[in-house]
Amino acid sequence: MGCFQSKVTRQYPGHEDPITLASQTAFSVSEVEALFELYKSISSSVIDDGLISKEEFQLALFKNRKKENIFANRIFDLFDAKKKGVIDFGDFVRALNVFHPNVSQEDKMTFAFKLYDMDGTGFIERNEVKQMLIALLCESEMKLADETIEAILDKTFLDADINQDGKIDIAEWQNFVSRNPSLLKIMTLPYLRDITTTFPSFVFNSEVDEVAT
Amino acid sequence: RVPATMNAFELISTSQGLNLSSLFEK
Repeated sequence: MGCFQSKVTRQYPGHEDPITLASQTAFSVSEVEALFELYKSISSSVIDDGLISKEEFQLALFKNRKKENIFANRIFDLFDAKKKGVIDFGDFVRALNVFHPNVSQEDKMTFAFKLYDMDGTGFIERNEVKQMLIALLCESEMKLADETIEAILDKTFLDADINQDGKIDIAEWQNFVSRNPSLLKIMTLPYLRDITTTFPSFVFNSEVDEVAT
Repeated sequence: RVPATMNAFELISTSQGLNLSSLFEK
């Protein structure tokens, strides 16, 4: 490429080469380019700066930019790997990669652990689970008696917290998830298998020689 | 109705905020 700076690089700060991204992920080069079509549309939905802000992420998830949701916030924070307050294209592809059907259950399990370890202590603590449970109940307008919430937490921790120290470590989480595989269902997006069909316009915007795809 | 025997993570994983498939809906 020499000194040539592509239009894409100038318009999209942090835009990484599709071939490099494909080599780091389960995506093919064409799939990375199709994801770029999705990225362009999300990152220009509020401010056309080539980066995804939290507001744009919420808008894409809920079709409503004002909707606050602790889970969406947590996902955003995990996607924002460089902790810049925005998601660049490389972050976007690498984070979505975890949701690819071909990625190992081990990687999905680790990502889910980080997701639920809201305070980043290396443990999923009872108060974090309670906070998430209450947020879910509010979101879905379900009302549960305090005793029921405590009973659900007791049951969950009895099952998951093997050494009964009041918090779930990564080994306990791994064990718990292996006994409850449905918990990782949200970690797989079948859409990612057909991403080139969903965003066929990538073909017209491709910057990569066909040979490389 | 949510039975008290339900696992907390099963409930949490039903959050709309964790369902990234909506990112792909145009």
